[in-house]
Amino acid sequence: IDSEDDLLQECISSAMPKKK
Amino acid sequence: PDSPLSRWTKSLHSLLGDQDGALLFRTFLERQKCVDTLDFWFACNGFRQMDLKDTKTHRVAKAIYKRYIENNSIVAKQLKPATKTYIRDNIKKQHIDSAMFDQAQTEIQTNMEENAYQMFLTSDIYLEYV
Repeated sequence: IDSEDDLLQECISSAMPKKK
Repeated sequence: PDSPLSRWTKSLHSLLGDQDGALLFRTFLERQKCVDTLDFWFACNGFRQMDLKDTKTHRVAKAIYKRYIENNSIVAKQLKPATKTYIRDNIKKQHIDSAMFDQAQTEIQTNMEENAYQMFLTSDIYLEYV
C-alpha cells in the first residue's frame, strides 16, 4: 500500500505539464 | 512572438502550463522557501481529476490536508481561516468532493500572481534563462 507521501507526489506529478 | 518565454510573461497560468516554465518557477520558489505553494497548486489540479469512487482519492484529500493545511505551513498561512475550516470539516465528515480545494487553490493562486510571479519575472534566475 502506498504511503501518503507517495500518493501526494503522484497526485502532484499527474498535474505537472508534460513536454510537448 | 509566441515563444515559450513570451507566453511565460502573459500570465501565471501560461507559465505553469509550460514544462520548462513550471520547473524554473519551482526552482525560484525553492530559493524563496515557498515551493509548497506551487506543489499545493498542482496537487489541487491533480486531485480535481481523480475518481471520487476510488478510495485512493480520499487518502489523497487527507494527505493534502495534513501536508499543507492542518499545520502552520506557508500554504496555511496564506489561506483565509474560513477556507481552512471548510476543508477541515469536509475531511472530518469524510465529505470528499472534487471542488473541495478550489477556494483554497484560488487564494494561493491570487497570492502567487500578486507576489511570487511578479518577483520571478524580475529575478536573476529568470533573466539568466532569458
